[in-house]
Amino acid sequence: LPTPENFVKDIDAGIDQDIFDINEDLGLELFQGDIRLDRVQGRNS
Amino acid sequence: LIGEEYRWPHTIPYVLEDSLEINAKGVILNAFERYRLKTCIDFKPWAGEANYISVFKESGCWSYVGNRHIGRQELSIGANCDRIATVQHEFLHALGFWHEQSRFDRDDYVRIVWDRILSGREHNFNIHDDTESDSLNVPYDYMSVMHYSKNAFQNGTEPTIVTRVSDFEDVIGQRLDLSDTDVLKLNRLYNCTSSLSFMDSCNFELENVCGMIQSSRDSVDWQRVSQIPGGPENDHSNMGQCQGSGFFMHFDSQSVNVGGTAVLESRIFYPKRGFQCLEFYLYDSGSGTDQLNIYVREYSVNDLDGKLTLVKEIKEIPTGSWQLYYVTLQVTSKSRVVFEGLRGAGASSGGLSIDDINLSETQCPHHIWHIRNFTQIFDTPNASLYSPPFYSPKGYAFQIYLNLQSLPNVGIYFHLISGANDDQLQWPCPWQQATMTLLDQNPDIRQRMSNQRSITTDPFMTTDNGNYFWDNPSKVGKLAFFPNGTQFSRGGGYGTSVFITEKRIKSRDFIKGNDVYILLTVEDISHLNSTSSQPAPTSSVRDLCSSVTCENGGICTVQDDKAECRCPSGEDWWYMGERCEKRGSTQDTIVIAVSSTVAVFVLMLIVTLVSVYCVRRKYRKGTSSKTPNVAIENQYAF
Repeated sequence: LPTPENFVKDIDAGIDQDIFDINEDLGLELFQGDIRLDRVQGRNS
Repeated sequence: LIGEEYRWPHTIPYVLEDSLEINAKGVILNAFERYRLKTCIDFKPWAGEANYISVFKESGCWSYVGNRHIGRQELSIGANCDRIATVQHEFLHALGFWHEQSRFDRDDYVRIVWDRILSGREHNFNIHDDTESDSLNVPYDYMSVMHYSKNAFQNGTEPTIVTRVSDFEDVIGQRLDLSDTDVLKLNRLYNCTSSLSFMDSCNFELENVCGMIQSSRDSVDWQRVSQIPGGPENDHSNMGQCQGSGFFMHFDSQSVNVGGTAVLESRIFYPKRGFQCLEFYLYDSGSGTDQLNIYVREYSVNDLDGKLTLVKEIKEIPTGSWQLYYVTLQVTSKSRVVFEGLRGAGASSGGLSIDDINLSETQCPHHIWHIRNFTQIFDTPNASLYSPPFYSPKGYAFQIYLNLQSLPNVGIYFHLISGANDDQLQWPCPWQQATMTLLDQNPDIRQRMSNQRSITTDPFMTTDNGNYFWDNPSKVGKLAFFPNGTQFSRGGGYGTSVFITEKRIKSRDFIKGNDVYILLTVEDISHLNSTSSQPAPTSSVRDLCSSVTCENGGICTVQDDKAECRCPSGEDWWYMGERCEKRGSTQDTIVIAVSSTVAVFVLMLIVTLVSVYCVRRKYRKGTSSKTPNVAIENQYAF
């Protein structure tokens, strides 16, 4: 039997978002899309 | 990334921070299992090591590349990043890998179309030359989980990456699993010679039948054959595609009387984890009453012949096709796996055949949804399928919905349905993680790239009309019928409309012999809701730590029956104090040393000045005492 449209919840909202699309949508400006480069962490600027 | 300093130890300490979504925590643990199966990289909860990976939920999915030796090294699995291949991708960065298309020789294999790239994003397509990045003597890999997809950073609808071999255009950017080459590179980089949870894989192509032995205490031997007149016509590994090869093992039940047996024993294994999953394909061309018994033979100092224990009896085997079976084993010592074919009643026209055995120290899936004649279903317009009903270990009844109505995308959804235990269960259903895996039926478990997605039932989730989404299906579900006419209630479905594409499902071995398998596991992951990514704590540990809150990412551990905070630290910083509330750094030490030096210097200066002043005063006094017109009497000299 066909399933009514509203009876399923789609966690991807119909879009197959890759890692880079997700980060781009969030406005993240990471190196090559998903790489953090700053080596020093927890140090006072 | 070139440089030994960027390597992690083979066992990587990690922390799953509380900020992570509970589904993401479960997915990360599943990703670790894939690493354990294919590589020698292991993961353990952080216990105070100098450097560790802190997996947390920030904005987006990202990682650093390699071990930066900064103490707490962050890796973000943000919203929508809770996919197993995404987690594997980010951990490959952390292990020291760049993206595949940033290899120095990538222009030999792909063409970057610069004018189709979003303005300002061109830097994402820069390459690392071979002084910075080592390709580890492995060919360029279009199948890598580290490759961009063809539309990465596009400014329109045309691809930004065009593969020089056009067949790979839709292959790049797969988010299924580590490719063979990903595994090869990782194993080369970390000098792996074996993997942690893999034990054996056998497709019977070689005459040594993987070291398996025939028993002398049975009626007949299993035979290594490539076909049987009564079926199967070919093996399962190659499905008859390779002329002159494609072998399997066959027990000819025609040749023995009822009760006759054939016993095949595996080589000896030395388990490490104490739990195993045995997987194999079985074909019954006999009477339909033949039976396969699985035993384990465990050896001990006192029992050199080994103690034989029956683990599973496989009866009522469907005839005429290869069937996938999983058997859970719990072996802790030196042992063999034993396959016993047993002739049943009735006239036999063939027997039992086995092929593509895999043994690994992993958890077996709870259920198998076997979809036959998949190609025909696929070609039917607006097709969609519901699985048979299954029960989770907790007793929840569920069903899977496979949606083929929106091709080229294939959707998959998890539904709770009404079941026999509903009165005894907790509603809304709390924190059950459903993992749905489309099985890549490659004969070798290590070479599979199965497609997997997980969802978790959140008891607080509501629908538009205010009902709890995961409430009792009899209350919030809709009426439905099984094919036999039985009525039941089906709750709302939760899943993805983009589980896999038509092209991908037709690739690799997702469809084999026109059969598709969807593996299902539903487990209670409520223990991951708290700070529980640390090793499953004993109750006493949990009690002692329940009243202790560690600040700044510290974790509570029990030492000498006392709860203590272990505080995070880096190369040049650390937290300290009973609750990790104070921060220290090498800069502080320098400041203390310099200020102490200055203070001592100032003190010494003051002492010197005072001394000089006193001496001069005394001298002046002495001089003035020698002035004339003063009569001095009874003077003493010291």
